[in-house]
Amino acid sequence: RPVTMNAFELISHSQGLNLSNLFDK
Amino acid sequence: MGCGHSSKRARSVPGYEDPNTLSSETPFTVSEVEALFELFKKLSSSIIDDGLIHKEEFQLALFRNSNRKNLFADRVFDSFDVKRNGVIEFGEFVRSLSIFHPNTPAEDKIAFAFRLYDLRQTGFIEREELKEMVLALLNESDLVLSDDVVEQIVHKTFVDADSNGDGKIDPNEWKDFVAKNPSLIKNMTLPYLKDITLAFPSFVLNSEVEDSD
Repeated sequence: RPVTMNAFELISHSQGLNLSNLFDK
Repeated sequence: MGCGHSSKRARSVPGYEDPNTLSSETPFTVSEVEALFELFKKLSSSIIDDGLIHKEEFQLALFRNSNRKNLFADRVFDSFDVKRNGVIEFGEFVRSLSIFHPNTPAEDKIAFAFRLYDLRQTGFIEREELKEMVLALLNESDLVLSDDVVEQIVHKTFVDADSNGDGKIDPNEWKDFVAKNPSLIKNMTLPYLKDITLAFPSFVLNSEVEDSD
């Protein structure tokens, strides 16, 4: 099966890049 | 416009900067900078109450775990720590967060993301760096992929992004690639920043600055 996943798309889902967590109370 | 007062509590914070100055350099209003100060106080006192955000405090806020190592959180922390002294000061916090403001031009977000992904700061995103980041992402998730599949993903991404085929992604190639895949910088926008005064209404009680808007 051909790989269609984009490496940067994958990376962009890292929790370390999800700064919205900084705003959690 | 504010009248420029700062509370004693604020002045005692090392690296504290006048909200009027920070507002003039960023998309934030003075009230929003004050609300960000409330958030900053919370984050910077979670482990060591010294008015500076240490890496452990940053990790605690992101992951609810102060010891959780993460390549991307490290990169974000280091990019916020402009003075490179191991901590994030209030001014650094506000200026860095401004990248994530919904009103900040996409071009700035694209450039910021490039610097994050250029792990060794060579001015290019290299194949090894991309593979290292994919492996780091897999390591933090439940996703298990064979080395073969990881290689294919990295290879395919390079075929798509490295348009001049020199084996590395330069800032212009990155810009073009994001233009074709806008979701890549979705995480560079925090809608919360438009409503920061609503998220931290307590600033109103502490505020000594009046906004005209």
